Amino acid sequence: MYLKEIVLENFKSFGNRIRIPFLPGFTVITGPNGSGKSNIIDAILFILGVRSPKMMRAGKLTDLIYKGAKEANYCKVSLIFDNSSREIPINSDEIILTRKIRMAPLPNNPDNYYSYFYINGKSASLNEFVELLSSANISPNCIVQQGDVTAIVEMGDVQRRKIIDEIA
Amino acid sequence: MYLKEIVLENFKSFGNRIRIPFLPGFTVITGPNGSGKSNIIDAILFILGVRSPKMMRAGKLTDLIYKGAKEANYCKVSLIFDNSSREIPINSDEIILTRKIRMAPLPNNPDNYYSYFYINGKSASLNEFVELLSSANISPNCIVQQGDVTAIVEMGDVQRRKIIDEIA
Amino acid sequence: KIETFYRVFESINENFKKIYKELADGEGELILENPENPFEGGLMIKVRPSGKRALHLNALSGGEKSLASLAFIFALQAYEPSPFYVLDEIDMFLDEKNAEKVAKVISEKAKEAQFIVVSLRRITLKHAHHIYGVTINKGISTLIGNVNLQEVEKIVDKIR
Amino acid sequence: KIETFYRVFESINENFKKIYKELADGEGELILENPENPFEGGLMIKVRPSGKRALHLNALSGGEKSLASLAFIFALQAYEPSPFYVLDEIDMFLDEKNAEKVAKVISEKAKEAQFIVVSLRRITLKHAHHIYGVTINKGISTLIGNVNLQEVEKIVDKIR
Ligand SMILES: Nc1ncnc2c1ncn2[C@@H]1O[C@H](COP(=O)(O)OP(=O)(O)OP(=O)(O)O)[C@@H](O)[C@H]1O
Ligand SMILES: Nc1ncnc2c1ncn2[C@@H]1O[C@H](COP(=O)(O)OP(=O)(O)OP(=O)(O)O)[C@@H](O)[C@H]1O
Ligand SMILES: [Mg+2]
Ligand SMILES: [Mg+2]
Repeated sequence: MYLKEIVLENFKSFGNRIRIPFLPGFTVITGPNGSGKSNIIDAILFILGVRSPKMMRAGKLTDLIYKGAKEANYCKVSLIFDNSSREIPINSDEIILTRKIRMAPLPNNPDNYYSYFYINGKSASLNEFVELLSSANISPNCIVQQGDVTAIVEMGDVQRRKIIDEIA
Repeated sequence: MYLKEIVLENFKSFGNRIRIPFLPGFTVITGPNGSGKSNIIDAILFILGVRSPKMMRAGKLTDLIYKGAKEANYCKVSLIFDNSSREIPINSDEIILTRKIRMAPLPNNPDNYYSYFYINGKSASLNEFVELLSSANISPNCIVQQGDVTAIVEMGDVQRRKIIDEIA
Repeated sequence: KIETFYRVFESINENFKKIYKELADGEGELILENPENPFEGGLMIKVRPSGKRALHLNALSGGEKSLASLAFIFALQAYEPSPFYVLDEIDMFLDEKNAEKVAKVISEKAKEAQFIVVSLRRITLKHAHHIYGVTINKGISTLIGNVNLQEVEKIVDKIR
Repeated sequence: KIETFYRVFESINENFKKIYKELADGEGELILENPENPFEGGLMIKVRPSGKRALHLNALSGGEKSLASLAFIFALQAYEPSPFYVLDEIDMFLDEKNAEKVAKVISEKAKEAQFIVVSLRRITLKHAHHIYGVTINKGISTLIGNVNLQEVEKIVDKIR
């Protein structure tokens, strides 16, 4: 199983629709400061079910929507996994996980938004998402964010032991 | 006014006595991981009156004493300033600030230690040290430690305003 | 329950010792604060970089802390593998020699799992199987796909 | 008392705008949460990197945050100068172009104050007036004094 493609639509600095295909093995993403590298990582976290916008450097979830010359009122991210090895118990060679946030301002709540999850195009809940990913052992623990590389050493001993608790 | 020299004696990984002369202008210190670069910075903080050993990556002050093949029971750091411009109100072209920590284990307190401060060789208190340094506008605010470069941006707005309060 | 914990802990500890040796050429191990009842204590990391005495974790340098952290992360991965790992600038504290060691370890592990790594370091790019460049123009990010190292060197010599 | 604060604040704000422009080629400013009574609110930093809209400070990249932080630190320094500044790996997030900008700014400011900077970056070393190398052998650190860039390139090509 591997990540075949990421599709970003109006997500943070990716103000258009962009497809990023991946191959197995070792891929490096590089580029100047502020070009969007960590934003791609945030898009992966977005699909992995991270709920707190702060983890993706956003004040609120709607801050993930591209803000710039052309305004968008929604953002959408899809992760496409190769499932030929059936690591995910769905009878499909390809698993597409899509999450969408759409602004829906209300008179009493201008920050209101709607949140959507799709598995292979069918509506799903966040829980179904997370369950599916954990059946393949995919979780935010697969991700080390910028600046966090020494977090393991800097955290308290009890917090570190709890990492082992979760695995056991 | 400028820092003319640092003298390290049994301080952290500097297990001997070493003199590091400096010139005005822009000096870069480089070297492999774990070679001792940040330890030199810790030595400067040690003289600037930092009391918490944690700021110098030590559990207790006696952890600053070199531990290795040859054991030492004290560590000593001197900062030598050129004071020709009399920025420090002492009638001397050179100001030498020395701080020493000496292990002095007691039956009821094996971690006991003695702490010494000297200004131009004469015994002084920590307060006299700090007063003298602040008359030249020298304080831990002159130092940005490893990993802290984005601290200004990451701190809370009120904490940041207090930096201005202190200056005003 | 304690038995399950110990089975997992021992295996991860073995991985940690092996991987830390490979990365830092030093001795490392995980130690339980309370071996009789692990859940009443924490998990300590003890490392001794080569040629040095073991000291408090806190006394380690930025690069040494990075290697210890990465050895732990890779040890967890070895016990409970995931299909992919995403690492953002894990080489930021590493000198050239250590950055290359980590890149080689990742390149080897990439036979078993997919690694997507953000890096500005020439030495890391040198060991990549595939390289993407990201650029931004008028506030919109775009991707330069599948660049080879020579093309990247024009960006990278401007990047880092 | 508020008057004294405002005098200091305005001066530092002017410095910040100028230095941020120089470092990031963008617009930056310091904003008081509560202008009538500064002590009842915080101090916010607003920056707009070139070509982009101003967004939350939190949305900035690692390199962009570094430049904003450094502009603030240099702005404080311009108001109340110290004779020396000690900076440990402030270039860790910066790409080559930004690391060089910062090194040039430091090299210029070093006419007024002494700068002691720890760095692993070739581009930073290139702008130094003096270079020291540190090495460690059997757990004891030693200094290689006043190396020139060619000598360091042997260490640095191993370092980074
Ligand atoms: N909703 C949004 N709309 C438009 N731009 C955004 C949005 N959210 C974030 N950005 C922009 O994305 C940029 C940060 O991108 P990112 O963190 O991915 O950079 P990076 O390539 O990782 O850089 P570095 O090497 O410095 O870490 C910021 O300049 C920010 O202004
Ligand atoms: N009291 C001590 N006695 C002996 N060695 C010590 C002592 N305290 C710290 N050290 C050693 O100093 C080393 C760290 O040095 P330092 O932090 O200065 O490295 P550095 O050159 O800044 O490296 P990096 O580039 O990774 O940041 C550690 O390996 C640690 O073991
Ligand atoms: Mg980034
Ligand atoms: Mg260091």
